[in-house]
Amino acid sequence: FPLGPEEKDEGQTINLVETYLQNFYNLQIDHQPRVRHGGKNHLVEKLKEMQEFFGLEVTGKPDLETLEIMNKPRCGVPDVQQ
Amino acid sequence: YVFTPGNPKWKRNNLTYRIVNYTRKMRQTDVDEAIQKALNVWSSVAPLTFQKTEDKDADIVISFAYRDHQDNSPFDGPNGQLAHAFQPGEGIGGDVHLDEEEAWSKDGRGYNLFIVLAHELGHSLGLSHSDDPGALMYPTYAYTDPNEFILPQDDIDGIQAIYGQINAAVQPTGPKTPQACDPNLTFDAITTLRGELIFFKGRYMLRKHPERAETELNFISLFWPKLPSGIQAAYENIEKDEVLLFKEDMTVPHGYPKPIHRLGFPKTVKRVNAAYSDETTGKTYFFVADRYWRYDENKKSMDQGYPRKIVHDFGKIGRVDAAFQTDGYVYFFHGTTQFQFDPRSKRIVSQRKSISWFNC
Repeated sequence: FPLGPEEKDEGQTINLVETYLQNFYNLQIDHQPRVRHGGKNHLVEKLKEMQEFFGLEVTGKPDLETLEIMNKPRCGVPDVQQ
Repeated sequence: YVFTPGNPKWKRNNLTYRIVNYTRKMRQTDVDEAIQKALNVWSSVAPLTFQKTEDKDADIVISFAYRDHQDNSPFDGPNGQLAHAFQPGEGIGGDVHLDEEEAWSKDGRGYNLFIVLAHELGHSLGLSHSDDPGALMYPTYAYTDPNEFILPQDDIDGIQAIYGQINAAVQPTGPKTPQACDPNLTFDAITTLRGELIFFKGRYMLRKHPERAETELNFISLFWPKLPSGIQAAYENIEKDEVLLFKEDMTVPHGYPKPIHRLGFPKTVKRVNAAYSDETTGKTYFFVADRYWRYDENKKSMDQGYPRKIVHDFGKIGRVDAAFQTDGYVYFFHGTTQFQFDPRSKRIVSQRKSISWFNC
């Protein structure tokens, strides 16, 4: 098995996930401090949407398989479009 | 397949395209060939024609670009995003942009320009990303030998849902992506590989690691770009840490193919259906139609007294599609049926579905 992401920089992983979901799953991030509304975490929702699209186990967490897909070269057109 | 939201489509079927510039990574003639081939992928299954033009407002404008190229979607350098395209429409609509910083190629090295272009043209014609891992419109890059490329059924269904079928008595069809838990799934060949099981089907391989619950589906070319699809037989020689693959009329790297007759088959034998190797005895069994041969890996020659009838020594298992040995049992696959054979008692000890290994 390849080494898990925990050996990598946590920040690098979060940056990869956020950028990927912004580029291809329409995640809106405005970096403003914001009180959480009703517990809805958009990033987790979008991550689940991406995992469902790729037929991965829908965990809402950036697990190994999810990161493998995110590191794959791909088309720049978003997977979900407005 | 998925339509682009709003179902955009071209109002004409006779479209025009223009090539703005060329990548420096390939010869211009190879780029032209890749573009032509990519356009043919779609024109051969839908009533569409593509006419090359130098006209500024061609329907589809193809260009190679760097980083920020004024379309609000900057490229990201090597790897990552390889290209993008715009849905049908005026102006930038239909245009294809390719990242000039990618290692474009006409074969399995770097990124194959034909494969990426064919995918982007799907967007230019109104398709969005498909979640079928075998589809051309699947978002991640997967190399397939352009000479073997056949547009998958999912993509044919998608483009024909937008533009209709071609005017032909027989409609084109394409490969369907195998589903591990499809009860009708049959296999071309199966082999062990360092403790894993590899099931070959068309241009796919299903990979089952004993420690992982799920089954991985990949293109054969993901691991072995030079291997053809449609592997017919395979077995692992554990002693030599080697997996041998058999296919009639193979074209593979230097030193291969080796004619199967060097193993001792008579000239009348043209292909091998299945094979497995018994690690303990050093004997390899080859199954051809209703007979089998036994090869001695140590002596490197066929044993005397073969071929023999399969039914005589293995029972009523019919023609063998695929076979492998693990945990002392031999598993024979015939269509959607799998027979578990005990070589010690020389009896079939159980019969089950072909997909029993996939935890369905």
